[in-house]
Amino acid sequence: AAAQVSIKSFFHTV
Amino acid sequence: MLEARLQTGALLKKVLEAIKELITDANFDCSDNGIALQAMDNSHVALVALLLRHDGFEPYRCDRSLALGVNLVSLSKVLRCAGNDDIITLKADDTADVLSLTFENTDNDRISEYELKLMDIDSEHLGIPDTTYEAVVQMSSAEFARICKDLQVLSDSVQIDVTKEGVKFGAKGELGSGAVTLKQNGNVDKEEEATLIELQQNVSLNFSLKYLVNFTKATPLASRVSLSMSSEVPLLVEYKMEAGYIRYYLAPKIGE
Repeated sequence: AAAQVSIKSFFHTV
Repeated sequence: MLEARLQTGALLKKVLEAIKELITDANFDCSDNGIALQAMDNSHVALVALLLRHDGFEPYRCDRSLALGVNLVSLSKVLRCAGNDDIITLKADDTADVLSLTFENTDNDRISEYELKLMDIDSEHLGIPDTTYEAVVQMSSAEFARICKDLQVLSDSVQIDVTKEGVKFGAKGELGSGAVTLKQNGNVDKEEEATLIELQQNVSLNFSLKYLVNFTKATPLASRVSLSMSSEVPLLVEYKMEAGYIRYYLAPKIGE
């Protein structure tokens, strides 16, 4: 099955 | 200090209903621009960004920026004490240890006042880059809610395929499979129900239905929803309000 990615891997912390 | 009076208090009740299951605690960031909130869900799969612009309130006053740390379940419980037609006023002073809420009925002969204890929330703020999406689908929010709910019967995830002909939502599971296709139909009489597609490139992406169903709790806020997609980036699901928006970002499911 497809793996769920974390949203944090797309948006950087500011 | 903050003072924000909302003529249609029901809006705030609906906003809370739209976020409270996804997020437990969050800062309401108040500035002269309005009231904003950004928070990830506990498992860091989805992000909610809310904006209630200052012009949605009358009056709106915020002398200096304030972060009001709120337990959303508690706030929604207090908001259940407000009538749907009540005018809601939010107040907080600069020390921001409580949020005062006043509910006035339309006859102005019943006024209720509540105070909600605030908390310190050390939340991460994420920078969301401006993105040009490969596909943007605008459709009826009620239709989107129905499709997500229907397909959840079959599977935990949905595959969304967008071409210039239409958008297809498909799910496969142990009991079988199902798909709903909406054709692009910009010429229909009922503008509210039209499905419109702006496409740079066909996309095919997988997302968790559990989160999408959760996002559709915002359906009472807007008759339309937009789904913005590009390969291997988070889906943006946006509900626009008269003076603001609620945006949900959902990380895709990747690989086989």
